[in-house]
This record gives sequence, structure tokens and C-alpha cells, in this order.
Amino acid sequence: KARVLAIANQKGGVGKTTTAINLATALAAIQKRALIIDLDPQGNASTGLGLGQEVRAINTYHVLMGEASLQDAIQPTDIPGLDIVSSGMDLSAAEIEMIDVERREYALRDAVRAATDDYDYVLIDCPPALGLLTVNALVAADAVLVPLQCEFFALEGISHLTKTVERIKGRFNPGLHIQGIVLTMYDKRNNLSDQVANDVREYFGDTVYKTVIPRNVRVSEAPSHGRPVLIYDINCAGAQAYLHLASELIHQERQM
Amino acid sequence: KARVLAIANQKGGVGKTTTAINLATALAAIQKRALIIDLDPQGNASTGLGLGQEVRAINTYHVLMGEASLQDAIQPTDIPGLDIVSSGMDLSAAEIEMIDVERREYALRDAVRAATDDYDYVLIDCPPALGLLTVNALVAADAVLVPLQCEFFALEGISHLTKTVERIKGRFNPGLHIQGIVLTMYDKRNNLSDQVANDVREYFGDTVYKTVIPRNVRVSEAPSHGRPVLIYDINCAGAQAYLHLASELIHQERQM
Ligand SMILES: Nc1ncnc2c1ncn2[C@@H]1O[C@H](COP(=O)(O)OP(=O)(O)OP(=O)(O)O)[C@@H](O)[C@H]1O
Ligand SMILES: Nc1ncnc2c1ncn2[C@@H]1O[C@H](COP(=O)(O)OP(=O)(O)OP(=O)(O)O)[C@@H](O)[C@H]1O
Ligand SMILES: [Mg+2]
Ligand SMILES: [Mg+2]
Repeated sequence: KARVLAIANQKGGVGKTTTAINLATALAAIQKRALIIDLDPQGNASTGLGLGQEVRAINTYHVLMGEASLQDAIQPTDIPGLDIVSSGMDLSAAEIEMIDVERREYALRDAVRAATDDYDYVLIDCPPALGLLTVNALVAADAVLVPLQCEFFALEGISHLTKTVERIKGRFNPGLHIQGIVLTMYDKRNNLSDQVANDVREYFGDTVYKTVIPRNVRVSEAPSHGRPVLIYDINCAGAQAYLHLASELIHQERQM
Repeated sequence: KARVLAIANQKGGVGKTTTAINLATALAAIQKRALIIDLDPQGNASTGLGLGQEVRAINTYHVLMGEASLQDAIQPTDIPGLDIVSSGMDLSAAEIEMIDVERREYALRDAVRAATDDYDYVLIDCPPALGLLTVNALVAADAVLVPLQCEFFALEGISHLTKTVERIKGRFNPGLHIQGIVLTMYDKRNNLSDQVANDVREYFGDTVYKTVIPRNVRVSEAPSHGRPVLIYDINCAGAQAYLHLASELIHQERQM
């Protein structure tokens, strides 16, 4: 049975999509079968893996609405061992359309349960909000991975996220917990990065991964080529950090 | 009568809050009376202007719900000539609570109309989504200011935003238009910044402001001191760019 991880943080631009794409690619590179579910109407994870708009006809929107099974919506990426359920603009209508639906919080969980025997990992890329889409991801997930940008505003929002995880755990998904916080866009030339990193480690202790993702321009160039940075430039600091993160995650799960 | 501008872009982390805070401060510095409305449940604009949680008892949530007038919720900031309507976590409940309300798209517009004789500018800081909160801002606004980070993913989302603006213009607010796009976090050492800037100028022409906001660490340090970068370090490149942006905006409006 697959391990389902929600990559979530309501603060925008902290590296959720970049972490989903590159962690999934790193897991595939070490022979784990991985699936990414793009739950963000922006569809950045789909674009970052090279899927054009023309191949997104059946996507996460249809799965949430019950118009397609997860199997129908799954398609391969250029990365061996990594599949994706893409997303598009129609997904932004889902939140309003699902308001009156029975069991609206369980739509994704029910769909994911049906298909998880084929994968070792399912990573869900969440939008920058705590609305019904992210709630669906938190209900479907075994645990949450939180990318945290080393910036002041990003630190401020973390308590809002932990409260939401507790609320979902209490009402819908008793096993839910924050499995790890990964520091992103760390810039060693900038004191602020250090201050934020120290604050986060002091408050969250071992929940913070030792692996820190550095700010690295190759990481932000890769999506314009439709490739994960692991493929675009395996030797750059960003790609190496994501490989380390994957092995740290696997190691962590062996201890659980 | 005040000019009402929505600072909007559904892509996360592109500089909406930073632009709202510093443009408003720059306008106040040139003797314009300015009001910021924090419409993001993260409350970053409120924090960036030094408002603690304890003073946010009456906020944008109460205005949208009709429980307080805009006047009740307005409070001064440390910046002479700049007031704010703060926000807090309760605002994230507003989107779901407003679904069944009559005229749910007009809640902010009706409230803002009642108080705009006291200001020259009202800037609305939007959350990173195109849900009911951002729709309220677009219905209340005379025009939209779009911060656009010089990164690939940020470019991808712009057509989704322009379509949404057209939709709101057609159904709720016939005068709405994109007044300007401001390029943010421009890094001259990085080719990607140049490529994105060139693409945007080619596609949007004069709608893109000449003023470009550079990536500048002082900008990201300022919020941890509860101050706009214009106060934290007036001489830094980021602060100077926001002053230029304010004068470019004023000059643009004289031509309209
Ligand atoms: N380590 C890094 N170094 C440099 N740039 C990065 C890094 N990680 C992410 N980026 C860039 O920063 C921007 C934000 O990252 P990303 O889009 O992954 O964040 P997100 O949290 O998914 O955003 P959103 O909240 O909009 O979904 C992107 O342009 C991305 O390419
Ligand atoms: N010109 C700049 N140079 C350096 N850092 C910047 C600049 N502008 C913004 N930042 C930093 O980048 C991060 C994102 O900016 P900001 O929070 O203003 O974006 P946003 O679009 O409001 O995000 P959200 O989508 O979460 O509301 C913040 O940590 C901010 O301090
Ligand atoms: Mg994303
Ligand atoms: Mg913001």
C-alpha cells in the first residue's frame, strides 16, 4: 500500500510544487514507484513535468467530481517510475461546486484508496490556501510534508497550518500528522535565512529535516524546460539537496 | 473620491503584500491619504505594518459579514497618512460562510463605497487564489495592479488572471481593467529574470510599468521589524524602486 503525503503550506511561493516534483523524481530515481496528484488549479506541477494543456482533458477536477476514476486520470511522465494526475483551470470551480456535495471532504481520499496498490508513494501538490482542495488532501493523506521558505512571512503562517492539521486530525483523519518540515530557498549570504532556520528548529525540533534546500537558480530554470531539476542539472546544489531529502525521508520512515 | 486598486495575482509569493505595503507607504510619503485593506487570512500586510494579533479584534472578516462598518474596522498605522483594515485567521471562514449570502460578490464594494471620501487611494491586498475573497476585491476595485515575479511559474498563471478579470468585468464591474503589471524580485544576475521580463513586455506592452522591483534582501528583512522597507531602509534599492513606482502610478493616472 502506498504512502500518501500532502505537500502543503497556505503561504504562497514557498516551494510546494518544486518539492513535489523533485522529491517524487528522486524517489523514482531510487526505484520507488511514485504518483503526483496536482491539486492546484495553477497546474504548475503538470507544467513542470512537461504536460501541455492538450493532454490534461481528464484531470483532478474530474476525479473529485466523481466523473472519472483515479485510474482514468493517471498518465505517465517522461520520468520512468513517475506518473501524474494533472490539473487545469477547471479545478478552481471544484471548491464552489463541492460545497453542497455529501462527504465533500472525502472525495479525494475515496478516489486515492482505490488505486494505491500500484505505488509506493503518492505526493499531493496543494494550492496556497486552506480551502476545500487542501482539506481534501489532508483527509486523503497519511502525513503532511511542509515546505517552509526561510523568510519572515512564511514563519508567521505555520501556526495556522498546524491548527488546521489538528482540526482535520480530530474530525476526519485520526492518523494525520506533520511528518516533516523542509527548509527551502535557504540563502547562506542572508542572515534572515539563518534566523528563520534557527527559530524553526528551536520550535519544531527533529520534525525539521536536516536536509536544507538552498536557493539555486537552476531550480527555477528547470520548469521552463518542462523538467525536474534532477533531470535538468543533476549536479547542481538544488538537485543534490532533493536527492538527500528523499533518502532522509526513506530513512525516517524505516524508523516509524 | 478614492481610487480603489486590487493588488492581485493567484500565484503565490510574487510580492502582492510587499507591493501593497510599500506602494501605500510611498503614496502616503507624497501626501496622498492611503488605506490598505488586508484581505488575506494570512494577515501578512497587518504584520508587515506592525499590528499585533491583539489589535485585530475588528477586521475585514467583520466588514464582509456586515457585523462592522469599514469605519469601525479602520485603524491607524505607524506611518502618517496610512490607515489599515487588518485581517486574521477568521477571514478564512468567510469564503464558506458567504456562499449562501445574497450579493456575496458585492460585500466589500458596498462597505468600501461608504468610506472612500476620506482617502485618495485604497489598496486591497489579495490572497493567492481566485476565490470569493479575490472576487470581492475585483468587484470593489476601479482597477487591478498585478505584481509579477520574474520566474517561469509566475508567467504561466497570468492568462488565468486576465480571464478572471474579464469575467468579473462582464458580470459585476464594467469599469474593471488591469492598470499595470509590476515586475518583482528581478535579479540582474539571472538570465531567467530577463527572459520573463522580455516576454511580459512583449505580450503586455505599456501595461508593464517601467519601474522594476529588484530582488533585495532588505525588502524581506523589513517585515520582521514590522515596518515597510521605505522606513526600515529608505536608501536601499527596493525602497527606491517603490518610490519610483508610486510616482509612475500617479503620472499614469494623470494621463487617464
Ligand atoms: N530552491 C530554490 N531555488 C530557487 N528558486 C526556487 C527554489 N524552489 C523554488 N523556486 C522558485 O520559486 C518559485 C516558487 O516556488 P513554487 O512555485 O514551487 O512554490 P509553491 O509553494 O508551489 O507556490 P504556490 O504557492 O503558488 O503554489 C518558483 O518560481 C520556483 O521555480
Ligand atoms: N523585492 C524583493 N526582494 C526580496 N524579497 C522580496 C521582495 N519582494 C518580496 N520579497 C519576499 O518574498 C516573499 C514573498 O513576498 P510576499 O509575501 O509579499 O508575496 P505575496 O504574493 O503577498 O505572497 P502570498 O501569495 O503568500 O500572499 C516574502 O518573504 C517577501 O518578504
Ligand atoms: Mg505550487
Ligand atoms: Mg501576501
